[in-house]
Amino acid sequence: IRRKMVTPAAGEHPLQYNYTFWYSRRTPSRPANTQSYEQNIRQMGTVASVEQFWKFYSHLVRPGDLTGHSDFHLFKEGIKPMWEDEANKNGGKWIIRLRKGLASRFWENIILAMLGEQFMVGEEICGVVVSIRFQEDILSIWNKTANDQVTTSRIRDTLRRVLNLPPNTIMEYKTHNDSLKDNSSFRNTKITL
Amino acid sequence: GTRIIYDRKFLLDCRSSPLAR
Repeated sequence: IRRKMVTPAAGEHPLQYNYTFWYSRRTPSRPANTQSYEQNIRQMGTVASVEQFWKFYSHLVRPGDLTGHSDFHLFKEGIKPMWEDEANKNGGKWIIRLRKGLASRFWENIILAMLGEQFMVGEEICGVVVSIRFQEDILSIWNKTANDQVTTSRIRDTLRRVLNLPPNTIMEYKTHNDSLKDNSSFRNTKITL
Repeated sequence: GTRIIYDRKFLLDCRSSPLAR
């Protein structure tokens, strides 16, 4: 499929990268295999400037108002929010579990940090996800190289700062390879305090 | 190359620009 190239318009502030919004929703009874995941994920739009981002974002439902088992993803253009994508296959993600009611605020803050290039880890950031679940909501940030400890530590420390997380917040990291093996996004993570 | 860095306050200020509506 050919898509129109998205570029900043005159007077707009360009972003370092273009980003694409995705949405996915799963019926809990259905198994989360790769095929059904790919079928359930939908590309919503791509932005190239700060102004285009706000225009798009302001019309989206806030994640805290979503119901059921659904996710918003914001990824660099060209990277699919899937473990198997070329940019993700050696990567992993930091996970922050949020009690109900916090997702919308944290989602906005993590997006602004990513769009503003606050993480200072070169090309390493792939995208961010907010996952709405029944008991809790989950925020994740995906990076390219799971075994690069300098990068993953810097992402973790930046997250603490930009999200203003209390010092005792539990941070969990999971490689996409491990997610593929146990076919689960958020189980069996490595916990860091 | 140079990196385009924006802080949170700048990004939030852009939200009220007519171009962002």
